[in-house]
Amino acid sequence: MNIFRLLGDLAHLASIFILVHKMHTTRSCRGISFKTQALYVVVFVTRYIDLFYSWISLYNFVMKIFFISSSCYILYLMKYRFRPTHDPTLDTFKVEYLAGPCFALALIFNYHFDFTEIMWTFSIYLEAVAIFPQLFMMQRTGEAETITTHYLAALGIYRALYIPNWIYRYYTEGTVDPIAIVAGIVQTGLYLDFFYVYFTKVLQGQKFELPA
Amino acid sequence: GGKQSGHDEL
Repeated sequence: MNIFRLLGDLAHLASIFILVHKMHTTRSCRGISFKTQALYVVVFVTRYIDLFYSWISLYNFVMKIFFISSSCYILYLMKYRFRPTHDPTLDTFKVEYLAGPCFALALIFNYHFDFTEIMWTFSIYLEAVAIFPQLFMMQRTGEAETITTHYLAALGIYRALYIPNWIYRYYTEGTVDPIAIVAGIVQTGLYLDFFYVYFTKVLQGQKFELPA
Repeated sequence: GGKQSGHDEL
């Protein structure tokens, strides 16, 4: 554990609390992609299969349980409690275009060809692109509520902070995880456009609006 | 890195 990793994980936790807070206070899931949230459930469930056979630390265990349960809770909120506030006609990105190639890539580029390892690899690739339906939706509507942009910023910062964590681990432990690193860099790269608007507009008190 | 069940990150 190092400071980058810890701050990254805290940003990830913060993003989830911001999202749940947004839904409860506005009693709405408007502007949130159900597809992206569903992909996160798939990401966590396929990545954390090792909960059943591997003990890393109490921190690791508690965080995994939290990510699985909170992502399921978010789907429940969207699917049942605030269902009328979700507009499926805006959430039209085809998730099979993401899941299919990620699964194929996991079959080809992995560390070991066995079930749990391929599921782990699949989850890493899928997480990298899971934000696409959300970004696509914002592109279509051309705007986002400020609280939604705080959620996305925290989510992007989480993976961005993993990059200095990997550099730090390379120098202190000599460990390199090329699959996580390449996917993590791609994942962070997808946020660059968003970050630009977030830091130059939203944090200056303006509304998040994309040029028409 | 790359060892099986050596995934200690979230």
